[in-house]
Amino acid sequence: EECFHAKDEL
Amino acid sequence: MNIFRLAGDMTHLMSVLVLLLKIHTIKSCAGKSYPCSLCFILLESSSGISLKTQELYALVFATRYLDIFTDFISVYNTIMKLIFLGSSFSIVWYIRRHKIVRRSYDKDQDTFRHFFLVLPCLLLALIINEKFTFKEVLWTFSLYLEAVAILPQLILLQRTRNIDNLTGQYVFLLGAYRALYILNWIYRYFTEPHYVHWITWISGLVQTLLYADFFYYYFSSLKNNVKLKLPA
Repeated sequence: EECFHAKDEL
Repeated sequence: MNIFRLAGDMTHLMSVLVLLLKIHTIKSCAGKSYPCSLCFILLESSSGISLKTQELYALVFATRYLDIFTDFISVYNTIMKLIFLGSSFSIVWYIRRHKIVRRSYDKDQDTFRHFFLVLPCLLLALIINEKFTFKEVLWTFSLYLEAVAILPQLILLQRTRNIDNLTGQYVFLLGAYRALYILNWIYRYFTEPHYVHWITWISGLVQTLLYADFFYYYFSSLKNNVKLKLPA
């Protein structure tokens, strides 16, 4: 979840 | 998604559109048998666009969006990634290959050896990263590279006598987008638990600080209503 969170920006 | 990040993405999109508009203007000039005075100026003077910066940005997006087909986040996210990838590579193609656009590119002035930016960023990404995996190291590399990718463009602007306002607006929008992203990171830090990404934050801060002097000259040229000029 944490990793997913980090890469939600462009 | 928060308003700062949406504003940042839209500003970034605007900067790409301004650049595509500029290239389209140069292209459309060539079609005329007797180029109009504006076209003559556009075709004769250098476009003021640094191919080196455009190539660095294409590399930034290529290494940043490796997960575009593996991790689906949202339609918006995927579409924006495709726009940034498509536009950055097509701008590089235009300046390199298009028979008219490349004439307006002044390669004698755009001499910054961007290899000297790529290698240190890669080495730094290998040393300082959140996780030592292929994707994570390249993602971190793209953050470091984006922070310094504007340098060839800023140096070219110092060498360019008259900066035409589309190029000035392009650089301004490109700097403003990352400044808005900093507001987005502050907002997310205070509203989302364990949202801490030092690497992203420091890279983004360095990137925005590199524009500091440009912003100063850009705003003072607006205020005094004079042509934008960077001191050599």
